[in-house]
Amino acid sequence: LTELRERRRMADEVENELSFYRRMLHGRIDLLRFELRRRRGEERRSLIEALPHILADAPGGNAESSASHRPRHVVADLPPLPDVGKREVDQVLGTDIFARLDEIDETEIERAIAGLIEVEERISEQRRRVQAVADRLAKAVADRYRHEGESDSVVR
Amino acid sequence: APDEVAGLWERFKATGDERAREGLILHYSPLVKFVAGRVGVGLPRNVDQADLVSYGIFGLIDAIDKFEPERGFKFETYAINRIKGAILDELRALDWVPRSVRARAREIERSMAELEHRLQRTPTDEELADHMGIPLEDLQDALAEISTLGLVALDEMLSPEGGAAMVDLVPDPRGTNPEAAFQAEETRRILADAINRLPDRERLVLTLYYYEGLTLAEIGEVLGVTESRVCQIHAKSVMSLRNRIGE
Ligand SMILES: Nc1nc2c(ncn2[C@@H]2O[C@@H]3COP(=O)(O)O[C@H]4[C@@H](O)[C@H](n5cnc6c(=O)[nH]c(N)nc65)O[C@@H]4COP(=O)(O)O[C@H]3[C@H]2O)c(=O)[nH]1
Ligand SMILES: Nc1nc2c(ncn2[C@@H]2O[C@@H]3COP(=O)(O)O[C@H]4[C@@H](O)[C@H](n5cnc6c(=O)[nH]c(N)nc65)O[C@@H]4COP(=O)(O)O[C@H]3[C@H]2O)c(=O)[nH]1
Repeated sequence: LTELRERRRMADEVENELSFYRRMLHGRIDLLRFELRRRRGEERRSLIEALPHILADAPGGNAESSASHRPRHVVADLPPLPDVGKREVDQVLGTDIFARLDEIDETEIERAIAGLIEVEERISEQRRRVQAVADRLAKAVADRYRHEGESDSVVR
Repeated sequence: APDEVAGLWERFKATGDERAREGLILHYSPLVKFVAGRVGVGLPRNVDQADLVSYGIFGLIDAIDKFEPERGFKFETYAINRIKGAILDELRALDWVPRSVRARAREIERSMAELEHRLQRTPTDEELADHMGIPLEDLQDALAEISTLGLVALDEMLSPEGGAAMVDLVPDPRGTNPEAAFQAEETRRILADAINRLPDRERLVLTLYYYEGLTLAEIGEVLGVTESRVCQIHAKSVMSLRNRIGE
């Protein structure tokens, strides 16, 4: 069981890190998409005014029905991010497009969005795979408890 | 390039430049999406995620205004704590838990405290219902009603003056925040002792949820009960824990 837990903890750590980057990418993509609509006259509010609308998730989606998305204990803390700066996701997130938003044109914003979406799709796919591993290990831990009861207390 | 962000910090901290401040808010705003998404887990449907985000943005702006870049700390860690604090503060201030449910929860908690003191252990559902003079089904309906309000909400409901939310007290198996971990060490030990003294079923639900990170559905499969029953047991366990830690 301890070995199962350790493998699960490592899968959770990677899942946590991927989820964090994924949410950063989502925020960035949705902000730039709003800015494009604003420049095209489809939105009247400024980015700052519309922030809650831009960053909130669409209520429910089909998430409520999908079996795997049930309440679980999550901690809202910054995950340990190894090797920051070396990876592709850090490059796309590191650029500070919001420092020079009014100096760049629409095509550059469209290009930035396309680059972010490409990285986001890869990260979401990796996340799905790690979640499948984490869920299998969670099931194995659950089975151990069901068959053997609680051998040693993990609560310390 | 990341040095442009440093340039924003320099300009904002040196001259208070509003445009630099807005650039920083936009650059770090996805952190609010991350925190609001996670604090929102288990909250009831009537809490709008866009509201959580707007409370979180005030926390982010506060963090940007107060941050001192020269001290060499990581802004993201500081910002996430301020964002989380701002959302939880606002959740505690809101009176979104129906009064009747809040009153019922108080009544159950009071009865539990009396029985725990008398029996020196957590009462069974039957003992609790008997003590309150209500049928067992009514008690379980009341627990179900309280638990459907969501898992974080339970703490908020039982301590409106702002006691530490369960989510802040439980050890984070990922161990990301060493300073907070050091401070919380004592609280954790008290919490662990209290959990280990709960009856088997209650202890198992808390262990599997907070320490083994299982979902309510997975815990239901281990115990052989429905997910909503797990939620009720969780609600009762948190109440019992609060009584014991409060002593
Ligand atoms: N409750 C819950 N459900 C989850 C979670 N992760 C994934 N899902 C569910 O699984 C679907 C597919 O997720 P994906 O493959 O990451 O694929 C996602 C992702 O690549 C992207 N996406 C998701 N959220 C956002 C966002 O806020 N902004 C942007 N720009 N893209 C997003 O769009 C795709 C479709 O998103 P959805 O329509 O929402 O559909 C999502 C959602 O219903 C989770 O942690 N919790
Ligand atoms: N092992 C495993 N772990 C999982 C699974 N789904 C989510 N998680 C993890 O559990 C956290 C909470 O998920 P949630 O309760 O659905 O709560 C989610 C959900 O309400 C929302 N969210 C995230 N992605 C999406 C999405 O694509 N669509 C929608 N509609 N909501 C999303 O944001 C909240 C926080 O998301 P994150 O920070 O990514 O944090 C997620 C993620 O780290 C899974 O199937 N298996």
